[in-house]
Amino acid sequence: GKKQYDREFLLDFQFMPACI
Amino acid sequence: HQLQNRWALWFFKNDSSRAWQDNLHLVTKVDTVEDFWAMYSHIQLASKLSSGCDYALFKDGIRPMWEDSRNKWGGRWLVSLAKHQRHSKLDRLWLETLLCLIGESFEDHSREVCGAVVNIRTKGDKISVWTQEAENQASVLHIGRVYKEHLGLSTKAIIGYQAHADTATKSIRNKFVV
Repeated sequence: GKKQYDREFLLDFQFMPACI
Repeated sequence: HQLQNRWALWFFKNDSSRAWQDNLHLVTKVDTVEDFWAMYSHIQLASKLSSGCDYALFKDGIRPMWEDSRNKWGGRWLVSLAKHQRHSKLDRLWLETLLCLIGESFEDHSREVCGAVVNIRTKGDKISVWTQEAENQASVLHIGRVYKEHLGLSTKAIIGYQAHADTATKSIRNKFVV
């Protein structure tokens, strides 16, 4: 399916540490 | 979290001794939510750039210029900011614009979107969303209405859509407004 993301979902990732 | 599209970030720094295209630099490409934020957190905020600079985020394969075949027949929804809004509004509006792009906020009409540009200018900064077909009224209007809502602009505020072909010949006029 089409990958649509709303702003709240996207903002949740803003300060998440990158996975290593 | 894979994005629907891969996006390329471009940076333009005005140097009048060089040709326009030589001042345009590809910074990086992202195709996941995580990579988008890694990119965003590593670059200067738009409000910190010097006058004459631009950022552009475009779908991979589309260059941020009118001449590109995917832009040639298109146009842009243009948000013009007053000088004093650089510090109060610019960064928030540009981020909302980026989130609309990578999140594919315009439903099926998102395929019409080519990218977005922020121009940092002494006279007043500008943010625009570029679409590929200025004559595609249904898509252009849908994108404009959704975009305006996402920016949180008041219903009294008017934003205009201009065809690149008109802008290029300096016969600037709003083809649509929302």
